[in-house]
Amino acid sequence: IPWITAVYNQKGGVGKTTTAANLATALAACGQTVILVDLDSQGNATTSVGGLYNQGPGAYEFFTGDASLAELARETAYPGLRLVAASRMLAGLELELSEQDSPQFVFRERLLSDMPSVDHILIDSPPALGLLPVNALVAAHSVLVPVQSETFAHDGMVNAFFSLKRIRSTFNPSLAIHGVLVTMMGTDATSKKLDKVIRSEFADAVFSAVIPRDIAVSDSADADHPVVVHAPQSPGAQAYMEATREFLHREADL
Amino acid sequence: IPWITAVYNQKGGVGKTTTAANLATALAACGQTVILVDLDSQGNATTSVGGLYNQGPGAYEFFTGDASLAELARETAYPGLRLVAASRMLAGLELELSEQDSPQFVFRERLLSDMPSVDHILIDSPPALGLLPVNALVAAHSVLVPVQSETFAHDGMVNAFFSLKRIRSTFNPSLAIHGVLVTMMGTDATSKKLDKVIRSEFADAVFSAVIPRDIAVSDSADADHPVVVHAPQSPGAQAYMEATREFLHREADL
Ligand SMILES: Nc1ncnc2c1ncn2[C@@H]1O[C@H](COP(=O)(O)OP(=O)(O)OP(=O)(O)O)[C@@H](O)[C@H]1O
Ligand SMILES: Nc1ncnc2c1ncn2[C@@H]1O[C@H](COP(=O)(O)OP(=O)(O)OP(=O)(O)O)[C@@H](O)[C@H]1O
Ligand SMILES: [Mg+2]
Ligand SMILES: [Mg+2]
Repeated sequence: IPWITAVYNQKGGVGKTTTAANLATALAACGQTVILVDLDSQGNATTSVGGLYNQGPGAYEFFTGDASLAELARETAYPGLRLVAASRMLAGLELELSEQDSPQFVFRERLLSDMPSVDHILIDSPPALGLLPVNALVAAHSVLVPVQSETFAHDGMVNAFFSLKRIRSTFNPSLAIHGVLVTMMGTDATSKKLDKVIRSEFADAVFSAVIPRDIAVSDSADADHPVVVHAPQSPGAQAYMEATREFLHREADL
Repeated sequence: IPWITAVYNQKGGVGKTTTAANLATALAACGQTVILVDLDSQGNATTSVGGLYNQGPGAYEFFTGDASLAELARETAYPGLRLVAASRMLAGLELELSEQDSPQFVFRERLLSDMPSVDHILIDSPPALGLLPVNALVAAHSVLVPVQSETFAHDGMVNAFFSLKRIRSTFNPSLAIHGVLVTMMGTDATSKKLDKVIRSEFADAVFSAVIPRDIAVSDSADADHPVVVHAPQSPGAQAYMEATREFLHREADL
């Protein structure tokens, strides 16, 4: 049975998509079979692994029950990694779900009725705590919380963990914290201070791997490749490879 | 009657809050009377002008009709600038609104019933196109769209303008485009290329003022001051002052 991880933070622009795409690709490079699911109607995870946004069935059709996750998962250029792509239809899905009974469980129910035989399922979500991120958190075994070492992102951590506790107590008691990953780490004093503050507040939950701010990462987004493929020797790519190894170690303990 | 501007982009982390806070403070410094409204339950706009998050009535109480905007607007340390603060209650507001008739018009109706006598109302919203950003766009005379010169943010512009057209045709035909403001501009080739692409696609809508990526901006967030106050000689602050002058020029033409 696959291990399901939701990448979540309601704060915008903290590196959720960049983390989901690079982790998925690096896990596949380590020989794991992975399905990356893009629940964000912006479709950034889809394009970041070279997928086509808004073309053909994908995550929306999984919610509506038109096909199983395995049927919707498309091959990518990276062996072992398949993608369930985003489309513009996802933008209206939250409203559609809110009219159903138990709207928080739709993703999980569909998955349980036809579980794909892969090692990992990674789910990227939009910012905010709407029904799509909630569906991902309810279906997941663990949650990975990317955070920038910046003030607003740090302030948001309190709210993020507040929401995770509520999800755990009302919908998914077995949701484990896979960890907190510091991203876009700067070299300035404020960044370093906030990294320390985050580590003192969240202790062992914080990955020792830290993703530096690295031009190669934003360049790779422009090239429609994850940085671990586009610039494997770059500091950003090396850090994501290290974070992936740590991700697997942590999973063994969950 | 005040000029109402919504700061909007469904892409996360593009500088919506930083732009709303600095524009509001700089407008006040130019002698305008301003109310900054924080509709994001994360409360970043609230703290960035030194306000207290989740303490006392604010934006939530405006929606529920408990008090007028003028009554809820708190003094800040900056003469001419008052704040309608965010609270955690905003997180549940979208669901509450969705059960009402014409949920998109609540903010506008409340405002029309008791319009404060100030020059400007600026509204910061969370990422995504939920009912709170929609309420801001329906009540606004104009919309300011911050965008990073990065691939995902650029990709998101198509969706953002797609949503704005829909808002204009279904709810608020007089919503004008105040402009597109490029933020966190880097000095690398990809940033420069994307800035050119954005200018070729959005032409005159793009502000000539460009906000550079500047450590002083993220430091100011940590000091609970907008950068125009915290480090007025910094490149970031100077650019926000220039953008504010351009904002006023553009408004005269709308
Ligand atoms: N380590 C890094 N160094 C430099 N740029 C980065 C890094 N990680 C991410 N970025 C860039 O920062 C921006 C935000 O990252 P990303 O879009 O992955 O965040 P997100 O949390 O998924 O955003 P959203 O909230 O909109 O879904 C993107 O333009 C991305 O290319
Ligand atoms: N010009 C700049 N230079 C450096 N850092 C900046 C700049 N503008 C904003 N930032 C930082 O980038 C991060 C994102 O900015 P901000 O929070 O204002 O974006 P947002 O669009 O409001 O995010 P959200 O989608 O979560 O509401 C913040 O940590 C902020 O301090
Ligand atoms: Mg994303
Ligand atoms: Mg914000």
